[in-house]
This record gives sequence, C-alpha cells and structure tokens, in this order.
Amino acid sequence: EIFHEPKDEL
Amino acid sequence: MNILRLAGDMTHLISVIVLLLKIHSIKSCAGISLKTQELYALVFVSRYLNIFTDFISLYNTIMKLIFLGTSFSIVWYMRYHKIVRRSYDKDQDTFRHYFLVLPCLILALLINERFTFKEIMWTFSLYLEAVAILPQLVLLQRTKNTDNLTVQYIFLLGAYRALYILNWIYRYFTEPDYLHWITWISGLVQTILYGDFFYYYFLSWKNNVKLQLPA
Repeated sequence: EIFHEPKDEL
Repeated sequence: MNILRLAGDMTHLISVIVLLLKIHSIKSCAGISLKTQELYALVFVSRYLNIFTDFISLYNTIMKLIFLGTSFSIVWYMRYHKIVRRSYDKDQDTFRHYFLVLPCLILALLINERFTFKEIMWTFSLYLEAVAILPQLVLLQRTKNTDNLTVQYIFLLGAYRALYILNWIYRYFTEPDYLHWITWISGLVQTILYGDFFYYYFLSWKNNVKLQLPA
C-alpha cells in the first residue's frame, strides 16, 4: 500500500 | 515538508494573490482567461475531495481552503462583478475548455493508481491542471497590450510547478518508497507547456522590454 498513504501535497 | 515544496506552495499562493490584487485594486481582469480560471476551480474541487476525510496538517487544510476559496472568488469576480466583468476579453477567450475536461476524465478512468472515486477524481485533477493554462496562454498570445501583473501571475503559476518538480526529485532521494509516476508526468507536462512562455519571459526581462508572445 505504498501508493495510498493520504496525499500530503497540494 | 522540505523547503522546495514550501517554496512551490508559496509561489502558487503569491500567484493567486497577484491576480486577486489586480482584480481588486484596478477592478480589471483584462488579459485573464475565465476558461483557465474555471478549470482551476474544477481542479481544486476534484483534488480536495479528501479535505474532510483525510487530515494531514493544519497547514494542508488551510491551504486547501485558500485555493478553493480564491479560485471560486476569481471566477465570481470575472462573471458577476458589475465593473470587473466589463474588462473581460470574452471575444478573445475562445478556447473550448470542455475539450480539455473530457479527455482528462477519460484518461483518469484509464490510467490511475486505484479505481476508486476519490482516486480517479484526484488523478483527473492532475491531468486537468497540467493543461488548464492553455486557454490563458492562447489569450496571452492574442492580447496586444498585456499588463505586467498578468505576466507576473502566469510566471509565478509556472514557477510553482517547476519548484514542485525539484521537490519530487528531493523526496525521491530522501524518502523510501516515494514513487508517484502520474503526479510526476503530469507535473512535467504542465511545466513543459510553459517552456515557450518562460523563454520569452526571460528574453523580455533581459532586454527590459514588455513581454509579447509571437503570433
């Protein structure tokens, strides 16, 4: 699940 | 958060402030593409669907609210403000923006990291942001007397994504498992679209003359 951490960029 | 990312966010923020300043102080949106501004409003709505579901930081939430709020207020000003809307170059701003929206949506349905609603909307927002500047660049090329604030606004908007690319490179080398191909490629395409503009921007800056894109 490396791709699906919460998106931290704007 | 690294300094490159922060610089990118701040450049983005300043670009919006410059645009609002122009609209607010001289009550004019001459040279600004409403098509591009509407696309940005759509970009932020589709990207920030996670605003209430995933809490990342106070900074993150506040910035999201600012980008949503400012993009909608710019569209409102250009469409409905009784003085500002008169300066809108409607006849010049003819780019058909729905021709950008549909292909981006289809591409997001085909190429994404995960087939969920939120993920597809996020991906759609990345694809759309990459091309959303096109109506603005077309308008810039058509406009004879572009004022300085419009040029600075476009430059800052391009600089923001260029700084994000440096941030991605930095994160790739400093964070384990940091791989986001879709974000990177869209961001790269977005920055490349500015290539021509950047070239003439630096030329006009070097020769100290007004920027005008060749037809």
